[in-house]
Amino acid sequence: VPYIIVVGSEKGGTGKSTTAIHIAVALMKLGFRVGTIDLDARQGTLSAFVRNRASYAEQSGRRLELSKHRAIERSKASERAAAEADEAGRLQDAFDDLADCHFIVVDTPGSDSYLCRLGHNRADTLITPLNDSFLDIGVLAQINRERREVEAPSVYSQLVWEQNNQRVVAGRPPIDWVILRNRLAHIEARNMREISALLDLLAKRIGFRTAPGISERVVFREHFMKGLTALDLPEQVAGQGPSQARGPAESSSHAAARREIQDLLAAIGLFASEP
Amino acid sequence: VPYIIVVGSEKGGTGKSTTAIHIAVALMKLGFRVGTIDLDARQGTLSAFVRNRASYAEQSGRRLELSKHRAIERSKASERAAAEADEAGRLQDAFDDLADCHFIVVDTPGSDSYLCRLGHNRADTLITPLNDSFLDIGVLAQINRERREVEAPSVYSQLVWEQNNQRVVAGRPPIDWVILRNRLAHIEARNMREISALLDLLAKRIGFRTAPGISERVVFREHFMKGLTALDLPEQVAGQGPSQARGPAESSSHAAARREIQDLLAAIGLFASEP
Ligand SMILES: Nc1ncnc2c1ncn2[C@@H]1O[C@H](COP(=O)(O)OP(=O)(O)OP(=O)(O)O)[C@@H](O)[C@H]1O
Ligand SMILES: Nc1ncnc2c1ncn2[C@@H]1O[C@H](COP(=O)(O)OP(=O)(O)OP(=O)(O)O)[C@@H](O)[C@H]1O
Ligand SMILES: [Mg+2]
Ligand SMILES: [Mg+2]
Repeated sequence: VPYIIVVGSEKGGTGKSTTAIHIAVALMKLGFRVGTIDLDARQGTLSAFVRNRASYAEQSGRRLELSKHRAIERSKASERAAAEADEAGRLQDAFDDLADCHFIVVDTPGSDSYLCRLGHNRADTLITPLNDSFLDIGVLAQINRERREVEAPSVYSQLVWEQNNQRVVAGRPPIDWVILRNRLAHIEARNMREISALLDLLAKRIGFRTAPGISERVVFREHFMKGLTALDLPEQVAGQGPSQARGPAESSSHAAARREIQDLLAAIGLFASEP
Repeated sequence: VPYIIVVGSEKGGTGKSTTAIHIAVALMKLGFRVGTIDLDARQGTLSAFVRNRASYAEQSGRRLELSKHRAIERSKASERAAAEADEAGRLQDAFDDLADCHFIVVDTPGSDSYLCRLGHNRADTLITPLNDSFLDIGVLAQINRERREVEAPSVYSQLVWEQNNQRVVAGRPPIDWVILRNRLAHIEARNMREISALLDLLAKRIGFRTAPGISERVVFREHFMKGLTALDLPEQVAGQGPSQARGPAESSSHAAARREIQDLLAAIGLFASEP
């Protein structure tokens, strides 16, 4: 039975698709069979990455691991009950198609929808990326302005609790909810400390744990059009001869990027098993 | 008649709320009466900022300019036509309430909705923030993988065109669509050049112009809980005595942040008129 990793948050642009892409590629590099599901088919960042990767592999002749991919569009039915039945059916079909995978990585949109809630319900591990910003904290809870206490859980936290309760009532394991600080600055001190202290306070109240963070690095986005990640890069990026090879400084950021993704996999507890 | 500035994009987390906040405060500092409308009331970042600002002004005794604010919830009616009539009515009420303002700044969610489309229809100027990333370019157009040509406009570009057409057919001025590069890195070179070249290509095809960019600066987010921006900061931030005052290095980032916001207002062409 595949282990399902969902990347979700109602806050936009925190790095959901970027995280889903890097986890999927990292698991494939370890030799696992990986399925990917895009529940944000309108924007389709994950689907575009998978397409770019397949097309680049074909064009360049490079042997690249490819995930088995399914994108689920929102239903066009205007009557709510019919739309929900349509979405539930198509999502179930996708999980059935991917039943032979070791892992399934699911990307979700930065907004609330029935399809998105269904996706959260299937999460063995839920990863919620967060920027180091008070604007992002609001997706977890409303904080008292003096920042000393949680006034109320957010609508998103309530959504996760609700899906978790449904799993537990049905005798399934609870969601392992992991908050991932993303796009960490390399130098900022005070703001990071304040956010870190707030997250510690929230972790107990809201019921999540935190993973080691991921820094702001251009390598996490610059090879998107070729469907490549830092995990693919030790080899020469096609189109660059030895003379255009990166300076040592760049490869140290690549190495650090690879380590951050590996630390994330370890924090989720996925390193234990080999395929 | 108020001049309406809408900040929109279907791509999440590009800095829509951050941009709306800074434009609103900058216009208030110039002495204009400013209304703010939050069409993303579920997440409510702009509404939280306005609340935080009012509460901090009260608590600290500081005289801070405050906008006249309205948040518009999505309709709960399950039948589509009824929901749309409800949303259109409440949005019109909000514009009527703010009719005595010089400017109205509208923040929108990072997803498609009827309310969001209505908001775009009212835009005299539409500002679309964008991160310097190939993941963000997809919100404007699907690009041929070799990055040399536009394969198709995105669903969001088509949405803007559609709203623009409706305005023109009704004899109203077209939308002035401005793309704002946001969270610019301070050092990255190659990635920025590639994005910049792509945007130049897209500007003609899709029909927008670009404004000078805004850099990644912690000052754009660190005082959110007090409802303050870099534009408010030259005075001592309450709670910090002279001995804890910022080092000179921090104030140079504040000064640069203020300049970037002023450059943005100038690029929109708002500097011409005083209240
Ligand atoms: N660690 C990182 N370093 C550098 N850039 C990053 C990093 N993580 C994400 N980004 C960039 O931040 C932006 C947002 O990331 P992404 O699109 O993955 O977020 P998302 O949560 O999937 O957004 P949406 O809500 O639109 O689905 C993109 O431009 C992406 O390239
Ligand atoms: N120029 C900047 N410098 C530093 N941080 C920034 C800047 N602009 C935005 N941010 C941060 O980036 C994140 C996204 O910004 P913001 O929430 O304003 O985007 P948004 O487009 O409104 O997101 P959503 O799609 O969720 O509505 C926030 O954490 C914010 O603090
Ligand atoms: Mg995404
Ligand atoms: Mg926002």
